[in-house]
Amino acid sequence: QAKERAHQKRSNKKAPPMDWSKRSEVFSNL
Amino acid sequence: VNVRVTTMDAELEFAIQSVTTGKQLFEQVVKTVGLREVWYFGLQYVDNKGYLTWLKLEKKVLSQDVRRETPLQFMFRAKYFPEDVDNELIQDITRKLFFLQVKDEILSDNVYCPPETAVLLASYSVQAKYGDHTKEVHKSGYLTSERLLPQRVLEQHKLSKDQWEDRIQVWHEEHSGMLKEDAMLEYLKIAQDLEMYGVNYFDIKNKKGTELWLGVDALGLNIYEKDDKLTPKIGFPWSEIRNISFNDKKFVIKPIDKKAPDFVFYAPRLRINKRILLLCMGNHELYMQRRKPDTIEVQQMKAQARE
Repeated sequence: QAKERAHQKRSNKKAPPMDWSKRSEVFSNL
Repeated sequence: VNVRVTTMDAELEFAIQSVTTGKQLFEQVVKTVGLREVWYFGLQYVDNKGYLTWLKLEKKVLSQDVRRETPLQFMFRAKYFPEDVDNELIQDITRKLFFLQVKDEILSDNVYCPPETAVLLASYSVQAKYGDHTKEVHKSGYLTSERLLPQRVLEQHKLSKDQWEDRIQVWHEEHSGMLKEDAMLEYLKIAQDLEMYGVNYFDIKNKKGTELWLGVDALGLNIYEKDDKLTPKIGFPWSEIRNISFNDKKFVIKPIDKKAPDFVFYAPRLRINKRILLLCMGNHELYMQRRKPDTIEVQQMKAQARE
């Protein structure tokens, strides 16, 4: 169970999916 | 000129000449330790300004700005990380070097690790060092002098050494029957899921001057807010990137999709920009190579490992 909880963190390493235009928009608003 | 190279578990000394290249020194090191998966590794040194720098393999060692001391000091370290340790790492020596380096990064709080995972990792590192737990050999207090948990975890949870040992021992006992080499691999399989594992962070800014982090890793580029290195806000897989370049402090990422707009960010430290680019190139190259069939050399290594 502890291993499984640790493994679930892997999905945190990925940013939300978005296209290139959205990436620039989000970036300029940070 | 005398040179000392420290790996994660060894200290090697060589004598080099004025014509010795970084590649020649690197080859002596990997030959000595028996490492064949050389593409992950490099030699680091402290330059005359005090900055940690990767040795250029194509240039002569002594023409690079290594801090003058006797002997000259280098560290043999992993520069690139596999996407999945279980599928990619072939030799025991490779797994061991990664295990020792990653463990050190976690224990030094360079890679954030929550308490439960820290105890789990500690139990595997104990199995990797001691093998199976036996009551007669591993008496109470057997972990007292071991460096097992990140400093942050020790400070945030005020348990005594005995209490930490009790928790780690429970899982150490559960690993009974696991080979030391397998315990190192299990450690890495857990550690590689940590958010900061394998990420190189750099200071960047957007157009309005907001300070952010750029993360460069095996899968691509990510952008993080300054107060949170764990949660990427924007991500660019290597498969979507056609080209990266910089001019002065301005970086441009060109997408493979030619209809998509270029992405621009600003890296304020010129000295660092070459390093960012080299890391991007190296990670991208490994990403692409992984998706091609194994070379003959890799096939041979895998066959030998199976034997």
